[in-house]
Amino acid sequence: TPMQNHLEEFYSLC
Amino acid sequence: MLEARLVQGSMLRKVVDAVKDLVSDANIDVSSSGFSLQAMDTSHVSLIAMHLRADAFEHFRCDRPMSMGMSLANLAKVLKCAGSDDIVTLKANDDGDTVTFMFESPKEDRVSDFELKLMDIDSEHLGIPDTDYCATVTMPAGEYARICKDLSSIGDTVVISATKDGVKFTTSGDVGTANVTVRQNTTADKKEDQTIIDLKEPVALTFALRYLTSFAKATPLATHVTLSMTRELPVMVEYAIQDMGHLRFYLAPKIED
Repeated sequence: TPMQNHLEEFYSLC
Repeated sequence: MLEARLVQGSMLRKVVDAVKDLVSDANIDVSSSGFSLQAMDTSHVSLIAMHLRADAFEHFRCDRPMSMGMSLANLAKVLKCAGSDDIVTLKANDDGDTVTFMFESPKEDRVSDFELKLMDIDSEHLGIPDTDYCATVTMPAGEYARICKDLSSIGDTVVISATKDGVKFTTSGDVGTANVTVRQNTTADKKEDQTIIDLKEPVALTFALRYLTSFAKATPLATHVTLSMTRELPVMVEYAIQDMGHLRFYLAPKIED
C-alpha cells in the first residue's frame, strides 16, 4: 500500500 | 498602523470557512503587497497558502509589515457576525495585541466592531518553488466537490490520472471500486461548465481523499478549481479569489514505499 508522505520531503523549511 | 477596507467582505469569510477545519491557528502576514497566510495542517501532509492583494482593498494602509497570529475558529466566529454584503475594515496597531474588524452595512445604517485578541504562533514556513506542472486541470468547482464526496463513500485513497483524453479519479474500498473520468470540454456554452486540461505529459498520483474533500470547502469561493500535478510532487489545488488573489492547497502524494 502506498505510504503517505509529508510536505517536508518535497519542500524545504525557510 | 494597519487599515484595510474590503468592500466584498464576504470573500474573507469564505476563505476562513474554507480553511478553518484544516488549520486551527495561523499567522496572517500583512505587508504592502497585501495579506498572506501559509500554514500546514497538524499532520504536515497538507498546506494552505492564501494571498489577497493590496489592490483588492478599497483602502489599504500598512505602515510596516506585521504578522497577526489568530485562532481561525475565533476569526470565523467574528466574520459570521458580518452581513453578507457588509464592507469589512480591519485595523491593527503596529505593536498591538488585538485586531479590530468593523462591519458596515451597504446603506451604512448599521456599523459593528469586533476586537479579536492576537496570539503568538510560531509557524514553520515552507519554501514552495514555482513549478512547471506536467498536467493542469481546470474544472467546475462543484464537479470537483461532487467527485470528492462521491468517491469518499467508496474508498479513502484516490488515484488521479491525467491523460490527453481527460482526468480520471479512481478509488476502491470494501464496497468496491469507482472511476470518474472528466473529459476536456472547451465548448460548453457557459464558461463555468468548461473543463480545460493542459497536458505536457501524462501523470498519475495517489492521494488521501479526506484532504481533497476538505479542500472542496473552498467551493463557494470560485466557479472553477485548478488541479496542478507533476510526478512525485504534491498536487496544488487552487481557487481564485475573484481577481483579488488566490487560495491554494497543497497535498503530499502517497508513494509506493
